Amino acid sequence: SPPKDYEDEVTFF
Amino acid sequence: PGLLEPTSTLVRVPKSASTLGIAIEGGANTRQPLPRIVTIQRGGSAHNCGQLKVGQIILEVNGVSLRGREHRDAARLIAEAFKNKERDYVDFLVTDFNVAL
Repeated sequence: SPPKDYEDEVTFF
Repeated sequence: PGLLEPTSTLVRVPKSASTLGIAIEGGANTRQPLPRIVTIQRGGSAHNCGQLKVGQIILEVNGVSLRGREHRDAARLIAEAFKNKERDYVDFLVTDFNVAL
């Protein structure tokens, strides 16, 4: 899979 | 406060729901070097607490600094703080100023 756009990483808790 | 002295606030979030109910973005090595709150979900512990706001920057979790932590590392710290059964709350040190202190 292509590398993630790290800048746009969002995590929900 | 002056621009060089951003205010920070300690917010204690009781674990009043089964989820914390926030989303964060950013982390070290991104253009948002400290995690920023982007969502507060209704019905989650953070929303119930009423003191966290979208846009706030999280400086510390339970006294542990998030400075220099990449997104995944910061997220793991927050998730573990919520999961930790030894405390029925999570302490967040937050600031409304979008600066990398």
